[in-house]
Amino acid sequence: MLEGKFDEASLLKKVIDAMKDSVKLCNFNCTENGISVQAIDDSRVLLISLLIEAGSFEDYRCDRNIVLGLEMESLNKIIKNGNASDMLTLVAEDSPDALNLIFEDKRRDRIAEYSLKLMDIDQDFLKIEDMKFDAVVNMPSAEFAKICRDMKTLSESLQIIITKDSVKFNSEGDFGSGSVVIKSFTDLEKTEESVRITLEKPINLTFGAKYLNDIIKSTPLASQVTIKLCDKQPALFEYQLPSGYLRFYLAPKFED
Amino acid sequence: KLKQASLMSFFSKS
Repeated sequence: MLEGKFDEASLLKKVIDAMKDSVKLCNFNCTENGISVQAIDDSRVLLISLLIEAGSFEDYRCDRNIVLGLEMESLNKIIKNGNASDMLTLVAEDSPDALNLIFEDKRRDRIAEYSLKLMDIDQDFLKIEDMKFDAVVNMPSAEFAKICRDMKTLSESLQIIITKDSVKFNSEGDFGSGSVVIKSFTDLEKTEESVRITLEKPINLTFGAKYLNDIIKSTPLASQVTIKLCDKQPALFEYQLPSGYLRFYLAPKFED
Repeated sequence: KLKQASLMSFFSKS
């Protein structure tokens, strides 16, 4: 049996909000360590890897491994009905045909209970070896989100160029072009405002702006985003959860 | 002209 209680529904609300536009159907794998998901978008360009460790829950137990096949849009409809500050408990039997979601407000005078039908989802599972990266950028997630939104107004592609101590986001469109340069920066008082660049080799990669604008829906989850890049390889965008992560692997664009 | 790569050319099914 699975029983996982979040102190606040807001964490799962944000996670589902970040995923629902990229993937429609997901298997949520529940083990004693927590809940994990791997899902690929229909175009097979973006892969989502979610890990909500048991430590992200106030109470968590899962005696036997359970797979919950969930339709993200339906899950989102139910999740939206709960208040962000409600306690949220996920409950499923050992061989479940439904996931129960219980929202309780903190004063315990209101309990809302929902049941979501499960689906049998046949999904490819991709093996992601330990990847080596040539460049790692830690930057404020809100800053990254603004750059992705701004650059998308110009072009469907966003070029990321990393040299020693700066990251250049470059966009070449039909009616004009634009770029934003971010430099390494340490804010000792507000560390979440800092930009850190760790570089082994210079990077010049191009990504689809549409996918980046899906990824930045994770912004409310974490004040910083970690971007890991390697020449001619998928990039990794990571948002840390209190205990766990939401990762996106994005395939680059190449010269034809 | 840029072409979008697929993740399937980088990762194998397990």
